[in-house]
Amino acid sequence: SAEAFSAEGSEVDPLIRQVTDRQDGAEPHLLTEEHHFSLFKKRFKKIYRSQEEHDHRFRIFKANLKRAERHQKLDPSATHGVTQFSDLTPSEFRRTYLGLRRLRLPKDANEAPILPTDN
Amino acid sequence: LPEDFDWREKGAVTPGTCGSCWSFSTTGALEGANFLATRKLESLSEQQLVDCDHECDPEEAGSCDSGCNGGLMNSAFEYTLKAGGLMREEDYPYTGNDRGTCKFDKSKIAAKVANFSVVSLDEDQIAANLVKNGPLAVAINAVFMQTYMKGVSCPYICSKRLDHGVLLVGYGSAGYAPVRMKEKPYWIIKNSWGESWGENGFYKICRGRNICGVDSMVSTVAAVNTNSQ
Repeated sequence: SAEAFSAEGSEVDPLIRQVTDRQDGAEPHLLTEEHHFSLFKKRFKKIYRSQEEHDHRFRIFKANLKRAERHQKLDPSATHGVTQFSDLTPSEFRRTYLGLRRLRLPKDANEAPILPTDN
Repeated sequence: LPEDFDWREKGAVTPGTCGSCWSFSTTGALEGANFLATRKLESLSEQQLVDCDHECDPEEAGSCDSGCNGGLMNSAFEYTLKAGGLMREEDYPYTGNDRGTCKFDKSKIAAKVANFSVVSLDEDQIAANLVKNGPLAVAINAVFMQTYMKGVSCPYICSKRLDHGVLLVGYGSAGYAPVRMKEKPYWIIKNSWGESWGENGFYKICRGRNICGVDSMVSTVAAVNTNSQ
């Protein structure tokens, strides 16, 4: 469940509360996503150079909300939700913030001596 | 082995973020080892590794450390051993890009590698090396970290394909898991994405099943006591 944050970034509510139906029939779910996106932009000071970029990032943000919900189901002992990376696609995230070469243990690496682990 | 252990409480972990995770993991482990050897906590230069370390994995042609395109902690330790050591962060500050030339100044070395080795995929051995030798350079699969906010992460399913370098700074015997009402032993990991991510920049991941490959590639490093020189 993505956490709702106030503009100051503190948690105001650990769960997304189901928004009651509005008179004008606005889709509550959409309202929630837009609401979260505006909090996200405020909290992480996100500014997009064009309306087109903004809309593109909003689409990615919505997909990442769903991804956070999936992660929450797969990883219930942690809390998953909106982070500073919520407007990045998984591949943008990997390309920008990860950076380990394809990993194999170098065969010539020294093996650490076995240490005693009792008392 | 103590039930709980945390190098942050012993002053062996510097603050700080960095975009190049493999150099972040390398400098973090050497900072801890240098603290153990000299009792001084020095923030070491990731930028020196990004600009100067192009060490290759002898077993894999073309697998060389290369700034923002990725690197390996073991190759970075090898570079540091050959180059003589790392400079302080303040003497070789982080610029966030890898287009600069190498500005290494041997006269300003702040920490030297004595040796480094790989710890077997055995959680007791990892914990013992952590307690004895200081924070450890580890690799992990970071797929759940993009949405992680807090708590003990223990995904039912997580790839062990390693794509991120972090620093193992401690472990806890029980992290309260509200949903499944279970106490979970966990590793405490320092990540390089700043204090607004995770638990003030730290990540907790449960122990016991090599979750997300966290036990697969663990390196420990020993530093030379430069006080005596």
